[in-house]
Amino acid sequence: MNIFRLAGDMTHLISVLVLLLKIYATKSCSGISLKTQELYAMVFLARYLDLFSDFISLYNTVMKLVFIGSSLAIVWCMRYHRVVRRSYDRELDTFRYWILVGACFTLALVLHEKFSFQEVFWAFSIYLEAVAILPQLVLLQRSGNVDNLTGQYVFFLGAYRAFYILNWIYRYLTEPRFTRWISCVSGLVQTALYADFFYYYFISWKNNAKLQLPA
Amino acid sequence: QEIKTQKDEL
Repeated sequence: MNIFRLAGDMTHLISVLVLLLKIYATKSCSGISLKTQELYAMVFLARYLDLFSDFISLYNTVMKLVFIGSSLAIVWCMRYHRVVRRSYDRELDTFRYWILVGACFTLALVLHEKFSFQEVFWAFSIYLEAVAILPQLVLLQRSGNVDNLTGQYVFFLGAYRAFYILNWIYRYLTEPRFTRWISCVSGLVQTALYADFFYYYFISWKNNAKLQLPA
Repeated sequence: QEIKTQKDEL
């Protein structure tokens, strides 16, 4: 564990807490893409198949349970909670994400570290996470003004993978034979997808204005 | 046996 990875995990945890706070405090999920939340639930379920087979550390196990539990809870809340579900922007959140799921799974069948059930699903989860934010970014552009908590949620979600890139550079420099090409390339693509969001987020922060994404 | 690259990251 290094400071970059810890910062990345904490930033990821903060993004989940901000989202839970928004939904719990405002009893509303307006501006949140259910499709991105469902993609993230798939990412965690596919990635943490080794949850019960490989014990790495208490930290690792606890964090996996937190990410799986929170993503499923948010999906449940947005689908079935009688108050929250009313504020879901159903007509704006129309990204056909099964194309993404199919493409990532096909890619994982071709490109993986080892051709085993667990490794293929792990690679699938890495590729899927890289594009999971797309429905959310599309929804933000369509829904115009973005409330603060939603903006912060997306910001922290994007920042966490940037910390992971620093972590991979650090590990590449300090650990012999450390290579995680699948994670690195995917992580770069994932962070790049946030580039324009980060730009408009910074502008809104500098001008102390509401976050506005151009339609 | 090839060591399974341990997935120690989240």
